[in-house]
Amino acid sequence: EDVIIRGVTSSADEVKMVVEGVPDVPGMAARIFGDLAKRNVKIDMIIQAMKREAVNDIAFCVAREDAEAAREVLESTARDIGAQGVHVEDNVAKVSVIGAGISQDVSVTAAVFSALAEAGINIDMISTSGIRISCIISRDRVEDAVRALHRRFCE
Amino acid sequence: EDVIIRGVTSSADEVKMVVEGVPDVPGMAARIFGDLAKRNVKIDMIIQAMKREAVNDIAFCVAREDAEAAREVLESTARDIGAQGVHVEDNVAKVSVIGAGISQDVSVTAAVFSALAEAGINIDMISTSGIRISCIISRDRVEDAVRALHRRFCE
Ligand SMILES: C[C@@H](O)[C@H](N)C(=O)O
Ligand SMILES: C[C@@H](O)[C@H](N)C(=O)O
Repeated sequence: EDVIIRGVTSSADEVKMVVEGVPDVPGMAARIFGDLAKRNVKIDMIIQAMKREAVNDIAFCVAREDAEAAREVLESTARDIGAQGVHVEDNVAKVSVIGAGISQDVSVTAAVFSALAEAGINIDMISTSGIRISCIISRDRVEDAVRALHRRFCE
Repeated sequence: EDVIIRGVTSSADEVKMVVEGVPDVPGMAARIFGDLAKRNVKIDMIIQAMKREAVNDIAFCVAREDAEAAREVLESTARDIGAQGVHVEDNVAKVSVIGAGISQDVSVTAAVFSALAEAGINIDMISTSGIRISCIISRDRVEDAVRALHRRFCE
């Protein structure tokens, strides 16, 4: 059936955080997010892809006002669990295209990525699920990205 | 506000595919999913985390009946775009916990991961967004995972 696009959203208030080289054994993700929960850090868009040589990167976004507290927690947790380090990137933005069933429709998914590609925008992280396709891009391209996605899907 | 857990779902019909070492330049994701769209491959849960030395892994799940067609497409596309290779894993399952606002609640997120950790289940991939937290785990642990998550959230 046809996917009905509900809209395009963006948020430039995100800071990207990555715990690099997390040992790929049970309990590590629980420990990282358990420690963040103790400091009441608001998180969004957790991404863990494929492991490489028995370690894995766990990436996610935090609200800018929580970034400092999150960095402190993560640096101490990363040491405790033997991860390789913590990487923080502040100049990112998230753009999402929303629509029921969108993430299972491969031609709509390809169209989202090609709208960004034609605008010369590099995709830094990707997360899709159910009703949304989200991309992390460089913050200075967020207006161009929203315009490109609007033109492709909402006009 | 409190997150209301709507339920726990699982699917063992997934095959995990990863295009490894994709050059981190605009247009690569558009090319990969454009080629899959030509073969009408049904996809789910696309994940791209942090790049390492100018390349990135793009992971996703396909329905088992599409896995062979998807592998053929990806091996040819990976060669064309100069990616390092294609990795296919058949013995995986997806478990998800569903609830409005769940992915922004860090203590619920930590509880999902710790329920799996206490059952000794390793988390292979993670994707969270809006109403769901999804984990890819080994297929032979899917009953244990669903039982552990039900016990933690639905009883
Ligand atoms: C890397 C991390 O996710 C680990 N596999 C865990 O289960 O916690
Ligand atoms: C790796 C891939 O996502 C690339 N950065 C792109 O924009 O297509």
